[in-house]
Amino acid sequence: ERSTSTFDFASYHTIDEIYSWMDTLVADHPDLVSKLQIGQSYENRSLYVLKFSTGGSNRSAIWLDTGIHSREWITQATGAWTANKIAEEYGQDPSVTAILDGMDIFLEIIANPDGFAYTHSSNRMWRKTRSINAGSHCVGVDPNRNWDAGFGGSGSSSNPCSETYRGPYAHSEREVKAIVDFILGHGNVKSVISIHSYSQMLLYPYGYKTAPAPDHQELNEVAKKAVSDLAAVYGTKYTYGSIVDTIYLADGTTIDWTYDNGVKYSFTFELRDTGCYGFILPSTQIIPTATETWAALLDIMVHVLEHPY
Amino acid sequence: EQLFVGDQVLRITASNEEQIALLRALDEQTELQVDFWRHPGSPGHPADLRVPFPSLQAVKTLLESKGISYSIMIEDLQKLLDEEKKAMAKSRRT
Repeated sequence: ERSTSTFDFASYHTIDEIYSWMDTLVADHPDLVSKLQIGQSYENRSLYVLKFSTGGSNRSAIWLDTGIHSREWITQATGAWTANKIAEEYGQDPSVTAILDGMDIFLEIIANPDGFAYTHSSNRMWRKTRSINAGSHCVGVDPNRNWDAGFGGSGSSSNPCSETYRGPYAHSEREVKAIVDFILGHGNVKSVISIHSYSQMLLYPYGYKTAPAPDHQELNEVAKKAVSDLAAVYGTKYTYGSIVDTIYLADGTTIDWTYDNGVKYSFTFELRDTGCYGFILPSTQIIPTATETWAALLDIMVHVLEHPY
Repeated sequence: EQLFVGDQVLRITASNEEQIALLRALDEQTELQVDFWRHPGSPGHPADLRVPFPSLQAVKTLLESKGISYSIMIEDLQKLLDEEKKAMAKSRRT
């Protein structure tokens, strides 16, 4: 008999193993966790989202996604650990309990399933989707340049062979469109947290323009506290700020689109970097990374709960 | 399955905008098949670049000739991937 207690969170897993474990999580917490299918990938894999809800209809919600860049395995692994943590802490931890008594949480652990499967079977370095590009021998679109927020600008590439290829048009990727449709259809998503790796950053809009976001000051304060609490766990230092100020001009990113579509608390993480491995982080790093990230996630989620809009 | 034997990941620190522009231009040279893991941002911030084994000499020569400092973050990428695979297999057996 399987149970969530036999799943090894300290190891990397294939998509089949993670999808199978998701069913176990749902079975172990039937009153809290359910699994939704929000669409299908280019190669017809299911796009699954875990819904954590204590009831109510169309409650305000927090969206989390991990692994939109498939090769950043530490993110999917952190997603699985986080899902389990949310389920285990409800009724135990006062913050998690308060959040889930007032809001729903949606978590998409494998946001780019085709790419993820491809990293396991054929090319561990694969970052993009697996859609075929007409007129090019190069495959895939960068799903974090495909959103309709400054789409097509110089902070992304028009070359299908580039790792930052934006795609033929905004939301051309099924994996992106599914999230767009879900968030717009839901209509009450108050926070989006998109998790990547690596380089230890907590970022907020904008990436496609240098103008500060209208909520810049508040987002900056939230980020400051979150990275401070993250650092308190193992001393891991994060930088924070807007995408454009902290990294570079980046067009068509997830959180710019969510922010422009009314989701005030839009953040993106770049998880742990030991300086030795890039995104090939050894699996021994999964639990420490997820544990410290949890502290920051909880800060953001509590802030969202306490600042309704 | 694509292998990455001898590929290295270089951590490169550009000291000015000119060097950053040069790094960005590397991305456009499709024959080198380099892959930025971390894109060049601003001077003083590291960029990480995976360089396939056949392009190593050309890339390192270019960096050195332009005075761009770098260190080797990953000596042989495939070795790391083999260890990762071994760890996964061990976990699955357990």
